[in-house]
Amino acid sequence: MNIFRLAGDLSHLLAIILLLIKIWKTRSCAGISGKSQILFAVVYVSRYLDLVTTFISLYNTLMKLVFITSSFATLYLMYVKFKATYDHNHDSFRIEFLLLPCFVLALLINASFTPLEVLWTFSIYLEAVAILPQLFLVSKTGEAESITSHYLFALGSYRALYLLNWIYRYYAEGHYDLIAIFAGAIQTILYCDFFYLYITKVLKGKKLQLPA
Amino acid sequence: GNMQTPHDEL
Repeated sequence: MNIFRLAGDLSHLLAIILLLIKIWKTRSCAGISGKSQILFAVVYVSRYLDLVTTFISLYNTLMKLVFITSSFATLYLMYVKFKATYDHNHDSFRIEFLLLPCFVLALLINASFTPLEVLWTFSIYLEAVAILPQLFLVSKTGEAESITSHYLFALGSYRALYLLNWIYRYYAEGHYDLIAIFAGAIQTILYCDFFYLYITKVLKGKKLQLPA
Repeated sequence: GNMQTPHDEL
């Protein structure tokens, strides 16, 4: 554990908490992509199957449980409790176009061809692109509430911090995982446009509004 | 390089 990894995990946790707070306080999931949230639930479940096979640390186990539980709580709020506020007309991204290619890629490019490892690899590829339905929704509506912007910023920062963690681990421990690094870089690149808007608009107190 | 399982990150 190093400072970048810890900061990344905390940023990830903050993102999830911000999202739950936004939905709970406003009693609405307007502006949030249920499709992205479904993909994140798939990511956590397929990645954290090792909860039952491998013990890393108490921290690791607890965080995995928090990520799985909170993603299902988010889905419950969106698709059951505040279903009426769900923006499904704008949330029209076809997630099978992400799920299938990620799965095929995981079958082809993985560290070892075992069920758990292929699912882990699938989750890494899928996480890289899971935010696309959310970014698509923001681009369709042309705007995002400030708390949604903070959520996206924290969620994007998490993998960017992991990139620093991987650079650190390469030099400090000689550890690297090319699959995670490659996917993490793609994931971070997808947020760049949003980061730019966040820094130039939201941090200056303006609403995140895309140019018409 | 070590492509290691178990994966120790989140």
